[in-house]
Amino acid sequence: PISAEVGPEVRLLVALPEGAREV
Amino acid sequence: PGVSVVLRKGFRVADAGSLGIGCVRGPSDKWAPGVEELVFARATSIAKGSLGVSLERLDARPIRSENRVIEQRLSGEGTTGAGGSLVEMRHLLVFAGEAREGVLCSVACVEARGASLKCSELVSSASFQGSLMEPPPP
Repeated sequence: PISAEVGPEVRLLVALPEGAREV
Repeated sequence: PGVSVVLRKGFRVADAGSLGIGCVRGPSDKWAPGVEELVFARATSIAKGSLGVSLERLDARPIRSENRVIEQRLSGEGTTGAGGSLVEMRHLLVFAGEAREGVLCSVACVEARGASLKCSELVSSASFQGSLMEPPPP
């Protein structure tokens, strides 16, 4: 999954699809 | 005023579809109950432009608020150059830090009709981790 800092002491988590490649 | 983009990512799964994620953060000193409708409408407008889909419909569900997360889901369908597609979108708005900064993330998933990308599950998986605050008083 993605885990990215998006604010003060807050992270966003998102499961990525299988076989995903970043574009 | 004062809003900045803090996350912008796109992913593609060959022959199945794509997932886009965007987050902004900014001051909440002009916050008042009901502003979420304006924020989500703007987010929807921006997200629609980034889908790469000619939309036939995009239906918004009611805005919900639970565990300090204000959110809205949208579902739709349209066509891409490759054929028919299903669209799932979700906006999530929270307040964080001592200043209760507003943080808005939008997740949009496009699934080729008949593919097994499971956009609905992917969009549902989006969540925040950390110390979320109550919305500031108006």
